[in-house]
Amino acid sequence: MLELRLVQGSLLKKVLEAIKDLVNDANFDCSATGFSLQAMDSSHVALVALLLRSEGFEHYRCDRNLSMGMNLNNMSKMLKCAGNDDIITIKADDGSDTVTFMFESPNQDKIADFEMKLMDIDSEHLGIPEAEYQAIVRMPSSEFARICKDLSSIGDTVVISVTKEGVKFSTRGDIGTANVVCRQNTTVDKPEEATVIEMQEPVSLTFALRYMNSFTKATPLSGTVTISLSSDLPIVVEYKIAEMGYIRFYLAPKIED
Amino acid sequence: MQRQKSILSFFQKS
Repeated sequence: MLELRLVQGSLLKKVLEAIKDLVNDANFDCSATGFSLQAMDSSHVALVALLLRSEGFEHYRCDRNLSMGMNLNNMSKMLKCAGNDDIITIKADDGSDTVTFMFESPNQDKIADFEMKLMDIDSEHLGIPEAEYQAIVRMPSSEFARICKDLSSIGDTVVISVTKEGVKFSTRGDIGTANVVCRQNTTVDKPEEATVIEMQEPVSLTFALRYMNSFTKATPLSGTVTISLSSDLPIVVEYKIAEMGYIRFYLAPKIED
Repeated sequence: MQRQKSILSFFQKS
């Protein structure tokens, strides 16, 4: 038996909007730790890891570890039927081939339940080793989204370079080139407006902008984004989900042949 | 010419 009650149901709606275009089908894993997901895109270039910790739910009952295969597009269709202020409860019985999403309006005058068919998904769970990164950049998530969108109108790839001068995003295309440099800036009114650069050593990597733009669909989940870079590792683009966990996107770099 | 690496070349199946 599984019953997870999330008062801030909009979080789950936002999570689905953030990942449904990157991943078609995925297993949601439920354990004492929380509600999690790990999935790759169909071309095995990017990986998304989601964790919503059990403590973040108002009620969290998960009698035994359960993996539920869902089509994310269908799940998104169902969650779009929940109001932004609704409380969302996810329910499943042991051995059932369906999951139920229950939506309660804040004043309890409307209760809806949507039952969705589960699917068997052969997914490969990958071990992600703990790593020391050469550079970690924290910046406003809206700023990062803006840069990725702007650069993708010029080119297909972005070179992200971190030096002591700051973090530089560069692209080139048929019509020309573009460079955006963000310097460390901690003299701001609100902490989420800061750009903080922790650099162990300079690093420069190239990535497909199509994926970066897809990751920025998580922008509504967090005011800040953390970008971790190392020359021999995929980039990590992390959006923290307040008091609940995170959504992390890993993207393999492009390399010179 | 640039080549796109796969995520599977960095992370092992567990």
